[in-house]
Amino acid sequence: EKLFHSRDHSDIELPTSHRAEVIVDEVTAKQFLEKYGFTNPVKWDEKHYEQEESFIDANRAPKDILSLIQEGTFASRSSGESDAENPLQKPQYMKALKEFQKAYNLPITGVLDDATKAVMNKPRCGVPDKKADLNNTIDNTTTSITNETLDNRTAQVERQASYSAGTRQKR
Amino acid sequence: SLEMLLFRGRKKRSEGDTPSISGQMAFSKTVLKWRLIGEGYSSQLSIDDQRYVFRLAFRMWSEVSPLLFEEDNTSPLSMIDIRLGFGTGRHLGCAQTFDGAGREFAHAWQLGDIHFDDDEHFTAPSNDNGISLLKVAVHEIGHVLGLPHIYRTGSIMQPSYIPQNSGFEIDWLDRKSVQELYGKCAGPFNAVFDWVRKERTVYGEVVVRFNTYFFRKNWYWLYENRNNRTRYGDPIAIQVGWHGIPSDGIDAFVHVWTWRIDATYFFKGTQYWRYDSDSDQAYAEDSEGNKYPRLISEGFPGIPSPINTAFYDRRDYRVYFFKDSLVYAFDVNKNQKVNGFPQLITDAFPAVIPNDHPISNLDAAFFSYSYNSIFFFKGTYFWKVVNDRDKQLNSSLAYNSLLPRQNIGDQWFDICNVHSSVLRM
Repeated sequence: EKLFHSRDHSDIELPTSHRAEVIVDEVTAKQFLEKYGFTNPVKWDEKHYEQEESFIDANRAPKDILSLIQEGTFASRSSGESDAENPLQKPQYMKALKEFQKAYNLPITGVLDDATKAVMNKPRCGVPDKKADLNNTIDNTTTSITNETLDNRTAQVERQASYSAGTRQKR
Repeated sequence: SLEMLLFRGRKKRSEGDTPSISGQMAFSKTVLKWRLIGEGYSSQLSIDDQRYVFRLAFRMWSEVSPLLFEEDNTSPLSMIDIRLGFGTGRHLGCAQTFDGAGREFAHAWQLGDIHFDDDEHFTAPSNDNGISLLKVAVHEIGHVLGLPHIYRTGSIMQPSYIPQNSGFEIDWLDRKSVQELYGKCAGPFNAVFDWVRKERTVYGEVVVRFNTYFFRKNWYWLYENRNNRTRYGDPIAIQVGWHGIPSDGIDAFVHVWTWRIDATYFFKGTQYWRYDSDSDQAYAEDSEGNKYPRLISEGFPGIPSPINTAFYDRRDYRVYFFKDSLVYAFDVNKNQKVNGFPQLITDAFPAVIPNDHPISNLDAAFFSYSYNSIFFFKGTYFWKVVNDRDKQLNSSLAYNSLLPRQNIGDQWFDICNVHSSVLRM
């Protein structure tokens, strides 16, 4: 339970600044697609470790370090275009949005519809969905086919055994 | 040291012995140290709860891969492979800022750190509300081990959080993914056996059940034949699951089952114990007045000890005891050693393919009701003894001959150790 000091618990009410920005329009959706690698792959690991090395350099003035961190945030990945018009009209964003919809088994409309916004607003892991992962989707499909073959064999063997196996299903 | 680790990881894979998924990196050692960083405790759960959840999360990955995880709160930080911590907004010197309550709940850096957004409502496994810290931890550890996001229903590596109404486990394909990076679990066993029990249904009918067990040192697994995996949560300590028998180093399990006799025995060293399957504990004294443990030489005259392993063959009502390169046969109806034994194992159980034979010092031998076959185990291999069905398919096969060896891990999957510090979880 979170600690509170005022009787009405108001001091544990999360300030709006502590709430994640909700994906409501094309601009926030565009930033989402950029952040999680749907526009172009995010180099996740090298960036982190570079940071750590420079962070360790004790001679740097804290201000420099802070600016370094500022440098490193991925939100600055945008291409510098103005976002006033619908950014998702751009071909690369439309393509990215379709890839996102395909990856999450959504209707591939290329439009920021409610279903897409709902998935974008779900709690999720912060590791970007790199391009390679999307290829992964295809791989696993083939793997799962192999698995069915195995399952069939197993089912057959199980049927041969005239005994039933009592087991504890939950951990 | 991190550079070296990365280099070695990459170098090792380039040598091809650690295949990877689309270029993912992998640790090049099997025992990994982790620590919940002191500055990064969550404000929502007790520290014990947090550490318990992480211990369980790491254990779950151990149960499906050759990796062992050890919590280490004393070594220098540079010696810690995986560091976990909670933070909000700008946290722990990380380049990626958390976004507050909602959406991003955690992230991980390959071969390194895991950060949890403490603005999220993380809950312990026993609580169905909020975001399960266990599930998120297992997901993020998957990243640290080198797994990418996988969009497959049922995968723990799905990017979006899927509330779970009951306990979740690492499924078959996720197991194969991590084993692609780190290889399969392999290793010798002390004993392998099918334990048969009689139970009565609510209608009073007697039902005969069996389960397959794998014993190794002082822990064991129940293997669910139907699901091709060990029971969730195994291995557990032998002491926990079996009562009155030695807690480690079991040499053999024998179930003598005839019209007249139904007796289960455990062997270790020069002694053996009779197990009461109905009350699930060893006899101190059985109905014939025999006190246990008993000397093997008393109960099975003519049989030397200690033995390597033994099994009961229902076809000829004999127990076969194996010691070094010899095999002894014991007739359970006559209660005496069979003339003509001992024989060389290579003579009594000849190899179908020349030289493809365990020769001596078997680890285990058992009759499997699932496969209706006898198997010999040694190291990471097993040999199947030709049974009637094999002879029907190929009449030239000699009785009791051994078919070519196969990897144990290719038939019995994911029998994996866990670190001794989490054995009793």
